[in-house]
Amino acid sequence: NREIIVVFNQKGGVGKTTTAVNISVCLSLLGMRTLLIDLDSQSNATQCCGLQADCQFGSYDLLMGTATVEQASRDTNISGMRVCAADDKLAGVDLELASAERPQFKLSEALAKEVGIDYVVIDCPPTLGMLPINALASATIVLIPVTPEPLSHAGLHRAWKHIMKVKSHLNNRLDKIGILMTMVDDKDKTRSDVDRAIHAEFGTRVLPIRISRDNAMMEASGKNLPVVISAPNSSGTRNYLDLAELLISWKSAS
Amino acid sequence: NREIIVVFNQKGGVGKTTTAVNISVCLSLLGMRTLLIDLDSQSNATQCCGLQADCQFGSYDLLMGTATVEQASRDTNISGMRVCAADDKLAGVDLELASAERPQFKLSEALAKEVGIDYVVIDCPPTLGMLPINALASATIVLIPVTPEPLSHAGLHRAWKHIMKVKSHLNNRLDKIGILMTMVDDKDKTRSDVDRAIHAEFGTRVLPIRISRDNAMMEASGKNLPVVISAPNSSGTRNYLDLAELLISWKSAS
Ligand SMILES: Nc1ncnc2c1ncn2[C@@H]1O[C@H](COP(=O)(O)OP(=O)(O)OP(=O)(O)O)[C@@H](O)[C@H]1O
Ligand SMILES: Nc1ncnc2c1ncn2[C@@H]1O[C@H](COP(=O)(O)OP(=O)(O)OP(=O)(O)O)[C@@H](O)[C@H]1O
Ligand SMILES: [Mg+2]
Ligand SMILES: [Mg+2]
Repeated sequence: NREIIVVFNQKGGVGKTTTAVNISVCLSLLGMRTLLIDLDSQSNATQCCGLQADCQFGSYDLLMGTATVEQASRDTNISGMRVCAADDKLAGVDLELASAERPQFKLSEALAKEVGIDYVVIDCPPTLGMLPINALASATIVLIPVTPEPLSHAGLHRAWKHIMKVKSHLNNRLDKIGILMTMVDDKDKTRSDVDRAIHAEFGTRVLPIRISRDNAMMEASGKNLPVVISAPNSSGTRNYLDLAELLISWKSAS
Repeated sequence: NREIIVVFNQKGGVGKTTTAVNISVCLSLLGMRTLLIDLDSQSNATQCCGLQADCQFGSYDLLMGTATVEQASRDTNISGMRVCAADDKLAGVDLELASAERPQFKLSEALAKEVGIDYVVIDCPPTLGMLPINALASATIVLIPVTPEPLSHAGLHRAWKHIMKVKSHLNNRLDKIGILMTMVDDKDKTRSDVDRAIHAEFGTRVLPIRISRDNAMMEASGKNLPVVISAPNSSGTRNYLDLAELLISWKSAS
């Protein structure tokens, strides 16, 4: 009954971090005990929650098996939400795990021992390496943020194939995959065309909740805050609250 | 006297590919024999030049030493410009090179044997792995595309530290590093603030040429064309032509 939501896309700058941070906040505000795991050595998600990437245990140690979830995570200002912070050591994980046994399952094994969490949300770096593979191997839900631009559209096809490969080889519990349109701008013809093409190709796999382009998102990151906290009346906040409610509704439905 | 220009930033979606493709086209149009190397398994640069990521030799084979530059590159519609295409095999390079000798110098060694090229331009994936390290180890010039947004600003600091590390450990010929502001939008207050902060911190390291936000860039990628070809009268084209001329002026100056 615990859900592990992985936010994945190897294409850069499509709103993975913004999505991971804000759905974690919204799920917590809606009463769910939530753990956000920042798997990106850029530590953007960590920063957006107002935390430092410092010398304490974090997601690197969780992955390498040298810390429990309890040790590797920290409280935030949001009741019910904890974060496993990222740091630079994550950049070396591909090499470090190359000689390990079952390197793709380090994260699932670390999470398996954990109780008392309703939702785990994982922010992935823009790569196809061992970090996203670990995330996808543990996922029950995958969200693929996609912007309505041609290169992002091409990236969606690649991301889809990659997820299907991980599903068939490593994780048959992965059954919910949702495409999340981000930075939506219906006034722009080229973007609406890409939007339409994605809907035509992926149908019901495209989530009914769309995240509009909203400057408040970018401004929030400059204050090291989630948009839900820094701009509670913005369309960005409404969009992510709606998305969190949609995710929660999946749980009671299944 | 040959220049190797590396377009690098581990932050995603900041315009690396758009920059690599368009400065290659502009340098060629200005009479320079140019080689564009797509080092990203997403093969966006390859696609923007109208080429397929197919079964022929490409940048993967160049890197692994199984093809020469001549064998690994192809002509384009632009006179004087050739491209080493990317493909999915690049995604496995970090692991494959883990056990190799001098793994950071595979690209420099492959390029060292090549004559008859004025400019090599290398598009990097948004990572800190072995592919950008190979590129940076061979670079004479590094361009860091940066968008005027807080998370991109944080990414610039990381990118800068990483380049300095590579310079001191692996490549002391690397002396020209330029920060390229992309998707500039002077009408937006938050973005102008970030812009100003970056100028205050990095001074003359920020290039005088700035790339404005221009929908023509995104539309060009949808036609598998560089913006210089699909929209020759756009501000994007003017910006990249100015940038290419600036790069050429550095050569005669030094
Ligand atoms: N809906 C939105 N409207 C406007 N700006 C947005 C929106 N969502 C995200 N942004 C901004 O766009 C930029 C990219 O977003 P973000 O960093 O979340 O993407 P990412 O996929 O995590 O990037 P990376 O691939 O580098 O990890 C950031 O500056 C962010 O603040
Ligand atoms: N000056 C610009 N104005 C408007 N859109 C732009 C501009 N430059 C690039 N873009 C668009 O922004 C998106 C990201 O650009 P691009 O793919 O070049 O970034 P990138 O850094 O190479 O991304 P990645 O990290 O995934 O490799 C693309 O859809 C591109 O067409
Ligand atoms: Mg991110
Ligand atoms: Mg790119």
